[in-house]
Amino acid sequence: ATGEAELGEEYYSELHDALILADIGAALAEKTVSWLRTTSSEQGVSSSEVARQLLKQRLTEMLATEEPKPLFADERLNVILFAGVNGTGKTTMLAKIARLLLDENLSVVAAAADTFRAAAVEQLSIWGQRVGFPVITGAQGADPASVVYNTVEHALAQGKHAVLIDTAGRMQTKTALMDELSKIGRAARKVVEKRGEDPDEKLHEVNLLVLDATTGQNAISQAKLFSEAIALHGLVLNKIDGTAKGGVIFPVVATAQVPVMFLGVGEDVDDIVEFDAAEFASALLD
Amino acid sequence: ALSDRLQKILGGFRSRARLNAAEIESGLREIRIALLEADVNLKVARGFVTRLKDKLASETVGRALTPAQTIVKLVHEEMVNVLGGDEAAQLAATSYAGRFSPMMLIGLQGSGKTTTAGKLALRFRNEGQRPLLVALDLKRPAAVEQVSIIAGEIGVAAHSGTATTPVDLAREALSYARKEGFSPVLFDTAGRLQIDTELMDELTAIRQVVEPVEVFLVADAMTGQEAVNIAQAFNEKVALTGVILSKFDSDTRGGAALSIRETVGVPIRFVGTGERPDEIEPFYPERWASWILG
Ligand SMILES: Nc1nc2c(ncn2[C@@H]2O[C@H](COP(=O)(O)OP(=O)(O)OP(=O)(O)O)[C@@H](O)[C@H]2O)c(=O)[nH]1
Ligand SMILES: Nc1nc2c(ncn2[C@@H]2O[C@H](COP(=O)(O)OP(=O)(O)OP(=O)(O)O)[C@@H](O)[C@H]2O)c(=O)[nH]1
Ligand SMILES: [Mg+2]
Ligand SMILES: [Mg+2]
Repeated sequence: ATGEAELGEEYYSELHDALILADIGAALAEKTVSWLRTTSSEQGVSSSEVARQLLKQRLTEMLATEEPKPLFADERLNVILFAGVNGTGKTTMLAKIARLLLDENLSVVAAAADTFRAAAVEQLSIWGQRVGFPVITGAQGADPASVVYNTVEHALAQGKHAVLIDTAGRMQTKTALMDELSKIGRAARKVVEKRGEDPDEKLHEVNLLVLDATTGQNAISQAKLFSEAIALHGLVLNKIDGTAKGGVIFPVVATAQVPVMFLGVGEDVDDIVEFDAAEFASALLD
Repeated sequence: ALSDRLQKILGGFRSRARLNAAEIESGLREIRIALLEADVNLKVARGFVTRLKDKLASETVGRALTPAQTIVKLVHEEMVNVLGGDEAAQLAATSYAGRFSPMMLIGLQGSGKTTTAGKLALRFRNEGQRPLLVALDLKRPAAVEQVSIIAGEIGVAAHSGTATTPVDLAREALSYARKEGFSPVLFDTAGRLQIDTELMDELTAIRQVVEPVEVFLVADAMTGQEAVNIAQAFNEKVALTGVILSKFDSDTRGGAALSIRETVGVPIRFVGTGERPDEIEPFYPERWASWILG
């Protein structure tokens, strides 16, 4: 259909459904549709093509945050921590980011700070062998923060560019595990302070919350509670190669005010894409 | 919580016998929003609310209940009804004793299959059986090790074969299990996307070899709107006998339970409630309904 009738009730109702099915959530779906109604009438928009452009623009803006921290900084020890609930793809994403850094001729060492789950250390070690980065381990059941501590000490002594920290999956509702994560997050700074140096000068810390694109509204709770345990600097959205659109990322970014840095698009080491808000918004509307 | 929101909207006790149209509308709106926020599939939420509307129109508000309490009671009943009442609890009492029982665990990447395989194996061991864990995931780094470590922790045997494809490995493990008298045999498969034709075909091939008495889809309890499509695709490829929802110890409302049960018609058999091998229990619709209603 073309012309005035194009932006009628059926259009808005279908749009609302599409947003819900993309996991954007009931509240944001409603808000977005009412925004489009108002804006379309204000701007005299009657074609669905123009409406789509407006919508894409709006969604792209929603994903913008202030002062995003870069993944990497020169002249400092880069410490990148991978956190999130169980099974979201943290360990695999660590290997992918290690690959990116190695491709830039940067030296990388990983801290196997998941000292809990069966074969977690073995899994990371195999990635280390495949991709080409050393993995520092501790005893099974050891304090994860101590593994990070040892790895950062080693990295400073050896002049490495980056430390990548693999942490155990944990439910955001388990206070003891969130406390453990806070402790893990402080370990790198402790090493630097013990040397009598300023962590803010010596370290460039990036804490990433790794989310699964198939997750529904629970991602909002994950972002909220994880950000209370450690400062979050970036989000990773994995398994976007599946059929889930990952629309929950919109309310997550709105509440956590943290930018999406990467998308995981498969199980191989090069299945990683640097996040582009406009492309993501466009894909969501398809 | 939904019941609190309904209470706020519909107020206190009253002498009128029925809810008026406006009250029903606002009550239903709250329910629809709560279901969507709980990740219940859009179509399922709509259908649920439509059925509820008919029930509410003819419901008499009890003397001892507020309108909100009346609605909550009906919603609770309808949810338990859709979810199959106590069918999961009854099925959990299934005895596999005396019959060779191969079982498959399938699902998306990271959903909790391997951990769940260990949980089921421990349950069967505690029931006096001789289960065997079989790792068929040759792709994920250290997947086979993960199974053997879990097996060691729970005192259950794990098969370690020499075959180099999942189908051949399944065949090898099956004959080993029959020969050594192991049962149930739990086949842990690699995570895969339901849209990956090659890997979905592999699942069919494994099923033909294994001839399972149970095929469990292990799905993440926090799965969003795609839960139905995912479950449907797996069910069409390898007929499911049950769904196990993992990670129910998060604060997710787990709307996927309602969506999958209603659309795919397969019972939710168990829920995973933690990472330890004893953290699994039969699915109780009553509990789930109370959890969603808050
Ligand atoms: N399809 C797809 N699978 C992925 C992606 N990222 C990871 N996976 C798979 O998801 C599963 C879980 O990945 P892991 O890296 O072990 O996840 P994790 O968050 O470290 O898990 P835990 O440490 O147990 O919490 C593995 O089978 C991975 O191969 C992705 O982007 N796409
Ligand atoms: N909190 C919690 N964690 C769980 C539960 N079930 C599994 N996990 C965790 O979820 C993560 C993934 O579990 P796995 O058993 O490796 O998942 P999988 O489906 O075998 O993964 P792939 O083989 O890579 O597809 C691990 O960290 C498990 O410990 C559960 O019920 N609760
Ligand atoms: Mg991991
Ligand atoms: Mg597995």
